[in-house]
Amino acid sequence: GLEETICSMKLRENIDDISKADSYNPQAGHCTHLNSYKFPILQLLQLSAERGVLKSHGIVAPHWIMNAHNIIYVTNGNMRIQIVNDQGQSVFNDQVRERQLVVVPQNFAVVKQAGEQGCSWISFRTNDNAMINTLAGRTSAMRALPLAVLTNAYQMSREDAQQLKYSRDETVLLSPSTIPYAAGRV
Amino acid sequence: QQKNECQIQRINALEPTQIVQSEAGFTEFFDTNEQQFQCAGVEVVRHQIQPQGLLLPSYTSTPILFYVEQGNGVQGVMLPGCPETYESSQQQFEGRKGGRSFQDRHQKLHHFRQGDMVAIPTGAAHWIYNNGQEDLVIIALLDSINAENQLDQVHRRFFLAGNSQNEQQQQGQPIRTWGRGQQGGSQQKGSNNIFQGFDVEFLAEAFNIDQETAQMLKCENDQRGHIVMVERGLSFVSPIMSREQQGQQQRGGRGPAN
Repeated sequence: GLEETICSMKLRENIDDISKADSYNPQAGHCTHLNSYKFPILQLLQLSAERGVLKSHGIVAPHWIMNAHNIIYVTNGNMRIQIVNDQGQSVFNDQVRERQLVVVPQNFAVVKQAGEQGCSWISFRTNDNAMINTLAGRTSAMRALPLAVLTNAYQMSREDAQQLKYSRDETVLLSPSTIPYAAGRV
Repeated sequence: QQKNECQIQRINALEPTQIVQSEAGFTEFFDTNEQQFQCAGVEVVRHQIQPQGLLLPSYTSTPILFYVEQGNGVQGVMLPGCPETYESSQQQFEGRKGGRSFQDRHQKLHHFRQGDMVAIPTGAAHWIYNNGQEDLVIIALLDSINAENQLDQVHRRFFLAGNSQNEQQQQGQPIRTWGRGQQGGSQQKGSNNIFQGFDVEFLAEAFNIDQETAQMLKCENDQRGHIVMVERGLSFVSPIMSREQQGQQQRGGRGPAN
């Protein structure tokens, strides 16, 4: 049965087609994931990929990847990336330009914001079904926490905790902030 | 595993060698340099959490399996993509301030008690709260060489809140910090939560909040450690908690349920 499996296996999949985007936000950008569900040979390789495009000042929500390292290569434009390790130390905080590459180790927290001209990148992940966990937005870990945990963990009021939980209704790709004094543009 | 890690000539019973003290409990560590642990590729920690103590949200680079040796508690595990299915109606949280109601919505909570085994997937953020009347004691195994862990062969814990800079040396035991094995050397500086590594402006923008609130995420002046005391008890949306609250309301008192 070998010829019915590996020999006829699909070896090519386009990741640039915007109509196939998994996440899309007109104000922020879009990204497309390619994992072993869509592209079964990746199960053999234990790898997956993501193609991302951010518009001007668009943000990728702070997040960590639970089960994979992430190798980000910028194909167009530039973006600011911050990466934080398990000690809470910023291990990278810089602009990444076209043709530059950054390795984000598993579980390290990362946030990205595109520059004025926007940014696009391809990233390779060392797991065929890499799982992202966001810190801000509608599907984030912070939203999953009870308000009482937030108020006690951060010693803040319930109003602040509510603001923290619900100020972002987007999921992964975030449009530039609507709070003027919150803006920290690159 | 490196060569010779399992060429064990003698096996000894082990006891915790290091401790991290916090406001509402402590965590004990077994020596990860022990050949037995290196051979098995695992680490073991023991948490002791006082009543109303909250182990702050964190995630690790390894899967965790823990046994509840004593007490009972509640745990939240934040799994990406899962909906917030525990939600309060407007009536449940009657507190109103400035005309705004305090509704809440979060992911499912899991109650556990003495004798339970609990599993936490790699990288899943979780917190634990002791809602019992006695200390909650947990023995946790962290599988460092599990295929899910693609970092080095020590478990690394990433805290989402607090910081553990106030460790005390106790009973002649050396100081230990979260997030690094002993191979990294002793007397290291304590670990901070991951928000401390981000710029405040960046956090404010990402969360769409003001900078003062974003600053709070860093917990820079928080000296409570990784297990904090919740003075008035933690209230959250939960079937069991709702029953207790109903009982309290019927009795008209604040004491624990009979």
